[in-house]
Amino acid sequence: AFHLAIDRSRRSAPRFRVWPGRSPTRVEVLDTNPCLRQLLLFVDEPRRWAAVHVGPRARLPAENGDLRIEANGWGWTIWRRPASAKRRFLAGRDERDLFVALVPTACSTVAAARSALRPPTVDAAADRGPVVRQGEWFFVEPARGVVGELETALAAGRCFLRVRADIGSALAGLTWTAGNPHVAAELVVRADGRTKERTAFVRGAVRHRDHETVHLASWRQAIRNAEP
Amino acid sequence: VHPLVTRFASAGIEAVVAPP
Repeated sequence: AFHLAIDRSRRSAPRFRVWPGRSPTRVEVLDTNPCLRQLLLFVDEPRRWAAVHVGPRARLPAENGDLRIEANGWGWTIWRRPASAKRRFLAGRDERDLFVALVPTACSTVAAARSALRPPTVDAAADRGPVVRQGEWFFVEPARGVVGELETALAAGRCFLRVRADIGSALAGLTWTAGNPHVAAELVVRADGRTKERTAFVRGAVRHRDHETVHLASWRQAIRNAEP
Repeated sequence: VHPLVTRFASAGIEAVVAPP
């Protein structure tokens, strides 16, 4: 099966390690952007299960219909199958590290893949103020009146302030999620009374192991990219 | 050199193809 990993085993700079898979799996580079140092990868392969063996201390992803985990005596066997036969990945360099992202729509250029990963809510918020990004998170100016309402709710004790909190797990309502955390100095999660939809607001420094720290002087809404 | 490695290199990205 096709597999793409970021290899950090050497002492030098990290690099991609590609397992192209056997026929009929097909892997092609659709587009490259040398200025951004990013490329768009197309993978076409049958929806079949493939096993990856990881050590006992590996971080495990969550199980779902396309992912199963078994103990194998030494560590874990992760059984995975692709969600669809044809997939596109945007891969390359971010500010200071390598990344790979599954692109949610069919496209043929790096530019189109980048805009497909940017949620429409981020584009809408761009009219209100500059958008700050750190990896897969966008920090946008909240809609008019939202910050005032947030501060009123905080003062009245209707929501609570978290300090040095992981944005992804807080928004998902979990104590822990896979991947390195994006840690916000101040974070508030609010749930809509009717739809139960959760919204995260962050302020101050946002830190991540692989990214430059961003500093948010005022409350910003945190929106994750559109990666499935 | 694997063609994928060449394509990655043309985008300025270092990659290796894992042995089978």
